Amino acid sequence: GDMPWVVKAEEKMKFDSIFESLGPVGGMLTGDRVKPVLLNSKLPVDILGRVWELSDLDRDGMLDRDEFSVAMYLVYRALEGEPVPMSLPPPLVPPSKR
Amino acid sequence: QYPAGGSSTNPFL
Repeated sequence: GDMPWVVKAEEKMKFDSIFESLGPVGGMLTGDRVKPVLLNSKLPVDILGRVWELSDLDRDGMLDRDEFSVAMYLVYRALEGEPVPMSLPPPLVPPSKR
Repeated sequence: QYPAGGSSTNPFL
């Protein structure tokens, strides 16, 4: 659809720079690379597990830059006190994955 | 959801 992605351009640039700083291989970050970053948020591990479930859209155990942005978006919102949804709302699905 | 006997793709599980 043509629904705007909830991750705005400015926020996407920030998430992309974090993504690049973690040393993606072939445009992907493995769970081992992403896990310590999410743990840094100090959010409960069960919440972070759900963030991963919602972000790894193709369930390959790795995040590309759009999936990583979904993960970071959910973590930042959770830190602001918003609950992490049980399933990914359509506006949060990256346009490249629809 | 995960392959039987296979490991999870979720690093937090």
